[in-house]
Amino acid sequence: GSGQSSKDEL
Amino acid sequence: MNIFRFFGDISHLASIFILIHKIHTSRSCRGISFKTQVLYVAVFVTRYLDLLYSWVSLYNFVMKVFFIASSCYILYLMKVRFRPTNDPSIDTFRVEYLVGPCAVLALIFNYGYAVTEVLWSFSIFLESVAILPQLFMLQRTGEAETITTHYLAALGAYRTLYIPNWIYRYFSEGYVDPIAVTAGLVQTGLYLDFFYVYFTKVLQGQKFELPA
Repeated sequence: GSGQSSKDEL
Repeated sequence: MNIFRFFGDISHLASIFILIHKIHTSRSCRGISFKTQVLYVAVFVTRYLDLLYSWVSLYNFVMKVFFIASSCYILYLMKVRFRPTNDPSIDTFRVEYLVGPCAVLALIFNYGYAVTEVLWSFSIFLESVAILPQLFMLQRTGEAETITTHYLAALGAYRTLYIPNWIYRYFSEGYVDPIAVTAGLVQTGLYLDFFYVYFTKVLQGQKFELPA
């Protein structure tokens, strides 16, 4: 990922 | 984590408990779109594949497992336990019109051409429209049990609260996720009509009824 995606969100 | 996201997640949890409670107490899944519930299983499974290879936090882990498990449990309630109360003849939204475009969008807009990244994008797009079969069913029947409207309101509140969460994250972390934000705005927008009737009727003690 680019580090911009909100993977820590549900 | 901030207060908006936390209460958004709590609202999401609450919506699931409300739905399970409604099915159990009325011993019926009348008024609930099976198609929407299937789409939620697809959303959770494709998004939370990262359970298998990345660790965020205990909170994150428990919530993800809960969302996958509870959405599968709801399918079981609808298709097995209370099957006779599920009426597919009014659940007529064509989900291929949702899944197809979401798959195309995920191939175009993603954060990297890996299977997991495309599936993550797909799940974000699919979640934004997964409620449509349910709202379509509501539109067709023109009315809903009050408890069903509480379910929808809690679900709508969940994504609505994610918007201030993203605004907060932008200012506190300089962080914007264009895919999640765009899909989230669309998703919240789909609830606006519902919210209008919910606030003006249901919360005033009236039955949820759409004008003929």
